[in-house]
Amino acid sequence: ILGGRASRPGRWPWQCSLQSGASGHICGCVLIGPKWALTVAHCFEGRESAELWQVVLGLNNLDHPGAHSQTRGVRSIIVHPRYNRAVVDYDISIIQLETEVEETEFVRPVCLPDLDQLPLPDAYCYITGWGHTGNRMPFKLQEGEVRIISLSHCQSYFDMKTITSRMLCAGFEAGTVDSCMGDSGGPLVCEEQDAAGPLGRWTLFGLTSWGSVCFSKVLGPGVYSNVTHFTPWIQRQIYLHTYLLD
Amino acid sequence: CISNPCPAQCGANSTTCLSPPTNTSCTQCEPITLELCMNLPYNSTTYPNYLGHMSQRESSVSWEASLFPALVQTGCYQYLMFYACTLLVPKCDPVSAQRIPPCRSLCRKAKERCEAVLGVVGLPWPEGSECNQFPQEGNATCLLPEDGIDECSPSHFKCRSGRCVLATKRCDGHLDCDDHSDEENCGCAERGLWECPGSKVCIQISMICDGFPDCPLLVDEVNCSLCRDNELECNNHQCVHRTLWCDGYKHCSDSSDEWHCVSLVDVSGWALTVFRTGSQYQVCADEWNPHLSQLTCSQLGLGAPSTVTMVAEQPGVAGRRRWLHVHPEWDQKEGAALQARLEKRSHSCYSRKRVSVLCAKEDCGLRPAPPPRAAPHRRKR
Repeated sequence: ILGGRASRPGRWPWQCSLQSGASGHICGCVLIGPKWALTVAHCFEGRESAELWQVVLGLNNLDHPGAHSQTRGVRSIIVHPRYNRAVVDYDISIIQLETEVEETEFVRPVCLPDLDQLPLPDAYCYITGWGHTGNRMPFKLQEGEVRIISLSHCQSYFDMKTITSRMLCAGFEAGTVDSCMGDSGGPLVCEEQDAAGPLGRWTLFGLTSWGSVCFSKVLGPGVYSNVTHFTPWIQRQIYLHTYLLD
Repeated sequence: CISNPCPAQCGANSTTCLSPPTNTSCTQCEPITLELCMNLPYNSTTYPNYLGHMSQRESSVSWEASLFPALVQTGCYQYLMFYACTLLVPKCDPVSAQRIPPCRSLCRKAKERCEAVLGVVGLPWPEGSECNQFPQEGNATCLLPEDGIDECSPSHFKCRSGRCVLATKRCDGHLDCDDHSDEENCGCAERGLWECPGSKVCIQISMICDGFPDCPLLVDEVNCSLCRDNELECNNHQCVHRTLWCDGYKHCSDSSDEWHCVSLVDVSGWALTVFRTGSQYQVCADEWNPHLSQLTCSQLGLGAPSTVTMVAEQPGVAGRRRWLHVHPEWDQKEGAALQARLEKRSHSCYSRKRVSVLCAKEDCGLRPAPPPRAAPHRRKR
């Protein structure tokens, strides 16, 4: 995360780290149920085999997992069948964990949005991850507040790259707060509000997907997979993989 | 790698390793996937490139990958895009797996003609493209534009006049080509696309009847199959016999015969309703049990049951209802969905009561309360 800050342990209990062998942290992921997490499809390019991966939850410092962390193997990886590597479209995948997580203060799922629930342009939401901060890769989980940007406005930043309805943009024109390399698959969450103010319930609207080279001179918003678009697909896949007999 | 072979994960085609050797320090030819450079007279590349990028993914999001296509529109140099691609996705020599550089003269022409254009908007010429690093033609193998090289990248539209404008500017209602050719022939068909009936949206032909709706009102996914009367249409337009629908087993290749089989319908309580053989059924309470209530809510993604009631049918209505009963071996079907644990029977429901379930949605999206702070240190503003 560029322009963010280190987060307090337990503040983002749905954030997880997708790790592979000696490489350690590769991508972020998001817990959505006791046995289910989401990440982006591009994290699995060339390594779609479940046994290569493990998911670490309840983690704040990558270097010191601590007593609150839980590690799970991966039973299966479901990459969206329409994932398009060139356009980075349909960039989403579902991770089925080997065993259920134990829900604690540090490990809790986030809500999926309803079928037609989208964050409003100019709403302020949060991104988190262990990705690049512009001068280093951090050990502590970083958080940053970003503003939701409409698709049409977002397209103007990415003249040469198509912004599809499967994408969501958030950030700032000056790129002051943005996700970066290593944040992929991590959450963009917004707190539910009513007229009286925040309600204390957080919903997952985006998964960090792509953008400009975040610490280069080219600035602009980050692009996230639009979770609302995929909610029916996610629910269907979880149901099929849990209950359906072959 | 000088004394050792390349790491195994580099693959059999890897011939050269970078120094120092690491698990990823392998060079090999790979197909070009960078959209900007898909129309080059070569189709394989190797990394790192001449701009220091380590992969096509890195190139695709780089500053230069945005800069060069924008610069092409100015028409500053006919072969600018070709030159840019020799830097972004260098040609890979199939024998040595080494990159082949652009010739110095190509670099110099591009820089001479286009650097000043960039300067007008205050941008520098890309770093790392110093021309002296490239060989002069004749001294070594290097790349020069050949006849027939496309001046525009695949992300550009070529105006009749020969100028390149961004493909996103084509048919956008604004004149971008000097000869206005970007606003001619703007129908979907002329662009090799399919027009969604009832709207002006164009989609790729491969998206018609592929099981994913892309047009407004889903019109790209209608009239895609001709199923017989005893069949139902899968989401991907296969036809599957009605009796196989919602039986707990996958028959459509996309599993869609097992979607939306169970629902809770709000009719004087949340009536458990199951779709079977093309019709809606209610569930007889005769052999219902708490385990099945649990399964119902869990399968619907709604957490745990909060209220389960057996609702008596009103006289005069029950005769018209269709019933599903709990299968005698419902507990033998490990991990199966609710619909697999129910069956049709010849007789009606003895109790004449149907199952009604209310589920309590699972908690999500809540963070633990922040730890209390010691009051004396609190500073109000």
